[in-house]
Amino acid sequence: MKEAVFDVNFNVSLKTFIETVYSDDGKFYKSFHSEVTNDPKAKVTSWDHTHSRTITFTPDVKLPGFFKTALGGAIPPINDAQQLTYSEGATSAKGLSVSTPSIKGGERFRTQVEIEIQSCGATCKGKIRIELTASIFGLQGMLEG
Amino acid sequence: KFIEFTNRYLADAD
Repeated sequence: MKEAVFDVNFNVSLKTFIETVYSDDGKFYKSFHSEVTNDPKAKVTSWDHTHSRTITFTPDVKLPGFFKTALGGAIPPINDAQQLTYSEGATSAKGLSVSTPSIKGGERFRTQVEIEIQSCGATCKGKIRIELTASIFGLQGMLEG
Repeated sequence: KFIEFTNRYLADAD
């Protein structure tokens, strides 16, 4: 397992950050996947009563051959299970995101991203913690990218 | 990439 932590500062209020990044229509993540993972057809469910939702995307990226082989020849759709802890007026929020490829044994490639954000008035700041459980040696650098 | 994208997206949304 490998962990990386990044300090982040965003130039908007916590409320605006949450309403933008975690909007119910999933617009932010649809744009993100369209631009970053090259999947313009990423799907985002609505938030359910447990403050959870699932994003499904199929990255169109170049992978080393051994990774493709490990995944069965092609890149499968990735399920990103998100959970948000935030209530209106709160001074901090936590977003948890657990991504696994939709294949048998996909949990071997689990990537967990935890975003903790605190309100600083007109701006907000926090930490993003990424945990990789990719079991194949050498994969981490690519996933981090 | 996520952080860079988020900052740009938030700036555009302003």
